[in-house]
Amino acid sequence: MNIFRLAADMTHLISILVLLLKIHATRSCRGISLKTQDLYALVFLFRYLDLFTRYISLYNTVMKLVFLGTSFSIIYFMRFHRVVRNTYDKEQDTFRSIFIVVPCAVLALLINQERSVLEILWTFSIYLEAVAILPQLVLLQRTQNIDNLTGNYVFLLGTYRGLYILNWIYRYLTEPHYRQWIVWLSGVLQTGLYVDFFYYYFLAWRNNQKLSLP
Amino acid sequence: EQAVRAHDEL
Repeated sequence: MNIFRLAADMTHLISILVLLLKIHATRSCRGISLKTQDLYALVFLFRYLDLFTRYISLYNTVMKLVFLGTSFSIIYFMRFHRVVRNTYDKEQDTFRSIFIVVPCAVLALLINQERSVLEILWTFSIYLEAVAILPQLVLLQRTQNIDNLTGNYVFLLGTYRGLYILNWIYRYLTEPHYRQWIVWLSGVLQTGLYVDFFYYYFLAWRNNQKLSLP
Repeated sequence: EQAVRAHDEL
């Protein structure tokens, strides 16, 4: 494992901890899209099915369990916690997940590297992760006064995928036969979706203003 | 082997 990959995973982990911190500290999930959280849970669920079939490393297993556990606990808080669930902006969180789930499923069936159930579900999770942030970005655009923790959560999520690109470049240069164009294209698209957000995030930071998306 | 390589990432 290289430094970029470790930094990427840690950034991903920190982003989730920031979201959990927001929920615990403010007893609110205002500005957080439940649709995006549902999609991430689906992504982790399908991608980590190999927990039962393939052992890679202790680090790998522990991280997978942590990502699964935290994503489902976030959903639990947003749906069922008696205080937190009342702060969910249901009326604003209107993105139709079906419009990204179905195309990703079709794409995974058509374009994959191996015709097996596990591999197709894994490929589906790669495609779905690339676009799972869309409901969150739409909700942010509709949210007035995005709080710091929510802004930082999305910023860390974007940074995580950006760091993965550096990891892929590093692996491409150092490992023979490392050719992962499905993952690369999806990852570049995923990072690209954050470009607009990054622009306004840095603008707000530079001008010492509260973040808001036009 | 290629599939295994992709699967070692999170």
